[in-house]
Amino acid sequence: GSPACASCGLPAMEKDAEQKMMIEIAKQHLLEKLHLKERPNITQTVPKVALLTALRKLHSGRVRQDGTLELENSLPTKDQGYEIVSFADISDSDSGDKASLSLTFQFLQERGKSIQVLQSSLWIYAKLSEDPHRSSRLLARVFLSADEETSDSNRTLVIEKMIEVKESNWHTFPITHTLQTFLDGGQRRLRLEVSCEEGERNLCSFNGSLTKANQPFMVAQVRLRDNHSKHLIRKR
Amino acid sequence: SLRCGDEVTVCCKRDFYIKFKDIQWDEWIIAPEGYHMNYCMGQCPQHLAGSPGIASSFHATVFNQLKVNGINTATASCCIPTERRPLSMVYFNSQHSIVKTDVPDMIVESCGCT
Repeated sequence: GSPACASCGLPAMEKDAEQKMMIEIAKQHLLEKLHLKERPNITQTVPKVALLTALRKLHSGRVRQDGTLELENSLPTKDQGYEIVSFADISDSDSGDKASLSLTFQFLQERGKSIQVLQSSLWIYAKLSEDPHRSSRLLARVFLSADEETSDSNRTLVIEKMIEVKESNWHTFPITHTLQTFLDGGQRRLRLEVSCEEGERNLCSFNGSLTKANQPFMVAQVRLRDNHSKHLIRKR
Repeated sequence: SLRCGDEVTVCCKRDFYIKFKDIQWDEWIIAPEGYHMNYCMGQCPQHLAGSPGIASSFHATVFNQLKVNGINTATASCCIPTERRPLSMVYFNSQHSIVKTDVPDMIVESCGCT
């Protein structure tokens, strides 16, 4: 172990005791820096393949041969920033006469902390159109659903855009403003509905037949907003 | 900057690495695989004050002025980090979202005397 600490008065410790103490200090240090009260308990595991797909989309990491992740530093910013990937709770819902993909995201904001959304996008995997006579482009729409009901009257169109359906592929839908408005409202459940209607089919619906790698998710780049500085400004 | 050996006398950096798998934290920390919580330890006798590398700090300047003027200071110089770098982390938060962040000043690269 180490000799007694001349400046801080810690007594000499056995090597094991010192190792244990250092590990506890490291744990507390990491949790404090990540603004976590305790280590998260992961009860449901996200399929690794979906995880790596999402992280690859984050453009913030290279996947090594052995499947582990090599991280790259983001651009240094004054405030600590976060990039978040959130996998939705998924269900297919009937809105009116067409089925649409219903995604629910859960958020937990610490009281007194507000979040600034720098950018956010929804990643949806659209399947290949099976009808060769159809146009290769399709109108995809994302709605914000006010609450559990999915009747048309409670939905607000967030974004619509034409997507290519000649092959199955990923498509992104920018929802920065939607997410910012949602977080500013202090709500906890964000419910989005995605419809890519081709006749009776929704090419964006996610069901068991697709591999877990194509699970829809949201990516957000956020920063903790410092309300205190706003007050300072007012004083000036 | 010196790297501590088994016998620590003068200010140096002690390497300390924790593998998340060893403490079952790899369940929620996706990357990296561990944390270099290096730290500084050892003595800073007066003739080492301000070495290496942080003479530009306010404290070192004051100490040096006092020394030059032969005023015997009662305070000792301290062994502190002189270089640090961020730690990039990807982890699950309590909502099972995946978060990536760069935590500034998490890894001590070198140590010196104030």
